[in-house]
Amino acid sequence: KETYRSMSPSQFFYEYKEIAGFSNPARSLYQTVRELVENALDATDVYGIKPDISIVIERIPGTNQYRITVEDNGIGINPDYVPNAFGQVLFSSKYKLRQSRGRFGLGVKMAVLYGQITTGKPVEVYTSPIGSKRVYYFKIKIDIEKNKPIILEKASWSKRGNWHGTRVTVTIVGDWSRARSRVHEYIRRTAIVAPYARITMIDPDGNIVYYPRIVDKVPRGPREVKPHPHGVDIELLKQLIKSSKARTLKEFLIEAFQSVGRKTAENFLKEAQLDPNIDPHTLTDEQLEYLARKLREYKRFRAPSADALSPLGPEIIEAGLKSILKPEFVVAVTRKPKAYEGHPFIVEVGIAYGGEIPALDEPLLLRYANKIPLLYDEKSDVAWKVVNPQNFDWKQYLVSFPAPIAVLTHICSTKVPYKGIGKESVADVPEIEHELRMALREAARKLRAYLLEKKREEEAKRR
Amino acid sequence: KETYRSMSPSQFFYEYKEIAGFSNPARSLYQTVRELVENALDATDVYGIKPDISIVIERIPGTNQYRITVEDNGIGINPDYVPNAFGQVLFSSKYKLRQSRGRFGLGVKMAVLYGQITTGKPVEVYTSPIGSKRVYYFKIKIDIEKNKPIILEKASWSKRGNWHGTRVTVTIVGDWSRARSRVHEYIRRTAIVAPYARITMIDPDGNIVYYPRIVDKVPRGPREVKPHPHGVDIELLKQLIKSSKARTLKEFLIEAFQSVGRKTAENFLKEAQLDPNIDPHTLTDEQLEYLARKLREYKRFRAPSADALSPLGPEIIEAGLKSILKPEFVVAVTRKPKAYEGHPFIVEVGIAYGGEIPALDEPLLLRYANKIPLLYDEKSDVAWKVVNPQNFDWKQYLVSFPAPIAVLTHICSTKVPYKGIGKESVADVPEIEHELRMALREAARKLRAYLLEKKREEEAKRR
Ligand SMILES: Nc1ncnc2c1ncn2[C@@H]1O[C@H](COP(=O)(O)OP(=O)(O)OP(=O)(O)O)[C@@H](O)[C@H]1O
Ligand SMILES: Nc1ncnc2c1ncn2[C@@H]1O[C@H](COP(=O)(O)OP(=O)(O)OP(=O)(O)O)[C@@H](O)[C@H]1O
Ligand SMILES: [Mg+2]
Ligand SMILES: [Mg+2]
Repeated sequence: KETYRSMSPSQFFYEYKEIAGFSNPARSLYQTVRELVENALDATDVYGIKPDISIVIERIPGTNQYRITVEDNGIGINPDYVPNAFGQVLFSSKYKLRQSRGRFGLGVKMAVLYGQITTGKPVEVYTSPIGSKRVYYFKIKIDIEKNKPIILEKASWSKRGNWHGTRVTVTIVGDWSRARSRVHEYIRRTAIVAPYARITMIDPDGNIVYYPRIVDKVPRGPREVKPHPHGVDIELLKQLIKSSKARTLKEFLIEAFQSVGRKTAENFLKEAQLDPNIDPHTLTDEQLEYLARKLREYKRFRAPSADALSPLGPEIIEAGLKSILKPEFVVAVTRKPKAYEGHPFIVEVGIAYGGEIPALDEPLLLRYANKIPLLYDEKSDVAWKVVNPQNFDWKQYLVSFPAPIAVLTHICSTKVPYKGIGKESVADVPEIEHELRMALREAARKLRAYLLEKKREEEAKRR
Repeated sequence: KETYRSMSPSQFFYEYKEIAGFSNPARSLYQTVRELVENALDATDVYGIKPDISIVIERIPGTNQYRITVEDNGIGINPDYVPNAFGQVLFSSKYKLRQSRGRFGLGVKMAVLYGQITTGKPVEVYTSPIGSKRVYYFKIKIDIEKNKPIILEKASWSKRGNWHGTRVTVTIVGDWSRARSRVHEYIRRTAIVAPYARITMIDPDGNIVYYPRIVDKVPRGPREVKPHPHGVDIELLKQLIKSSKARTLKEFLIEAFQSVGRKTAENFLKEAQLDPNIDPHTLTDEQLEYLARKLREYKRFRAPSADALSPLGPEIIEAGLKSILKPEFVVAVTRKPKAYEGHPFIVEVGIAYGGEIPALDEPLLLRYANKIPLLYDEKSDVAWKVVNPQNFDWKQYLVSFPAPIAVLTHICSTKVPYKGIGKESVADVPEIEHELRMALREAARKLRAYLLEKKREEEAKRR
């Protein structure tokens, strides 16, 4: 007499949309802007395109409905994939080992879904891939039960000129008065670490915010890499073997993984006491468990490649901190690439001190992950755990609170260990926590040198 | 040249298992015990059965693998549904408006998946539904690509005696030395609010922990209810209309919703200027948006029914606090049912003071949601936000820190607003935050009365 049923992924994320950040109209307005802007930046700077992003948020008079449009000059979307990209939950071009803001295949669909259930209105998409001669238009809703797109309208026409990119419009119930400051902060913090982007926003109050491009060069984009043997489990091995044409275990290891050349494969197989010539497709579950365990434990694989990453770099961090905070001193540190569970990551920390920064009871913390500004859940983030004066001995660096100090942290990885699918805070994975602490100490040492020097100069003046 | 793909729900939760609490071997061992115990309790006390739960965790010698077995005397599982219950992600008997610990259709599948990918071993299930004459046995793995169960073995035999219930065994890589204290704390805190349950645990160190049944009566179980009109959106309306045989809008409102009788339906339709006789199956999206908005705004629906809830009650909370903390004073408050977005909820708060409680810098907070103990992410939980001395004026109640004080909070609802699918902290929904604060003040006032009285007695003694 118990009734059992299943849910499609779209039904699941509809039921529990608050877990993706769509908890109330104000927060949903914020999250919608985020999801569209993060997709726009992923379609540009990842490919070396200097982003031109425009964001328009208009209130529909007499209602609490908002039309949000984000347009970019990115790579566009092949029209064959547009319906699923906007109408199928868990559909993505970012399910791969390459740093990007998006990763879940969920973001824009949540915005489409929230619009659909609060206003009944579909998403409208214009897109033209680079090199395409046409512009494509779609009006899409989601069949929430089946997790399939419903194409209400589609059209295309030949393109005049060279425009390429994508323009997305969703209409949702929102609350601008409550969301305003966070949305503005999010866009500003996005612009700070993307000085190579031109960003324009028009908000429901009619205000225009303009962040001009101040750097003419996009940093080198990340490149997709193969998995690293330290990240395996039995399932990943099965997936890799299934799609591999290799006839021997040795060939398979060399072809499927990064950091495994012929010599390394031979040494590993010798040490693990495995036959190099066995056909990987014939391995039993027991042998796979053994192989996975040995791969994870082997110490002599080359570290995971940082080719898949695209850090900000000290120049961008220092320039960004200078422009928003107008400090008297700024320093930034970019650590060498490290890895956790086979995923490469780079930690970067910037410190800004004095100048126009007011004296605060705790450091002003500006968190970033894969270039995304994180504005919520600060106290449960690993960056706060490291920077917190209860855990970091700031006095040793001549900083005692209240003090005029801000810290910027950036974690980039092929897999940022977010605590939730709303991408608001990062879990305290030990390797990452350690790197943050090392980076913070490095930057704090330079701050201390500056403060010592400043003290000396002031004492010299006094005499 | 961009490649797009979709993921099944099992692939998605495999890729991002840390978001469900399966982030490392220690945490995964904790989460596995949780998921199995919460299923066992949901199969018993929800149905008025006095729970007998046994938990065995054994380490497989020479490995870091742990075999975890949880057995209960619950309602069992119909064998037709066992494969999907254990082998299909997003499959559940708890997708309904009735308070239960489970709700996502994910928990046991995550444990099965984690075992499968770390040890290669399947889950083993014995079950016998109440009234069934047979015991059923299954050995199951998950086809992660297709999100379907793989039945490796199945058997059944006729039952001797009256046993009913379920026994689940998973084998995972774990880390008992790191997980030990949390697992013990979780079981202890579970037993504290379930004095009607007999719980036995044998751990890998060979220790036996036994919580006897000290209350002979199970609290009244929750009952499934229909949705409340304040919880609607366009999608919910569409789902309800689709499965409704009602021929008029008025009939539909009465039949589909709780709290809507004939008179209420007539008044609502009059006020919303809608035709009571229109066939709901013919409503356009625009009309549905209007209807949803009007239903949410209408002020005169009866409040959501608390039949769907099963609070702990002050006796259980006080007894539980007395037994673990041995305080000199204890008080508990159970608030009246309230609602947020159509979901009924009840907030309960208990305070324990003095006695064997040590003086602490901040209140010891014991959080519960739908009778589940929450042990992680305290600082991002709404309960901490309310109880935090920075937000609550404890001095007004004659408590100044350090002080020997513990606070138990319990939120029960047809939809607890968890912040993540790992069920570790609750979001600060305004209605719930408000009720927590009211309950805390109510309990703190009784504490203050006790402290005043105690002060008077001490001063009387001194003279
Ligand atoms: N502005 C855009 N330009 C190009 N492609 C886009 C754009 N917006 C969305 N897409 C495509 O649609 C896909 C789905 O987007 P969606 O936001 O749902 O998921 P995601 O970005 O891959 O992951 P996440 O859920 O983390 O945001 C993307 O992977 C991308 O291929
Ligand atoms: N010990 C048990 N006794 C009876 N039924 C069970 C038991 N364990 C699991 N089930 C059934 O299997 C289903 C799936 O369990 P699962 O833990 O995956 O999801 P859930 O409990 O519904 O939700 P959650 O993901 O929040 O735990 C349950 O809904 C229940 O019907
Ligand atoms: Mg996205
Ligand atoms: Mg469960």
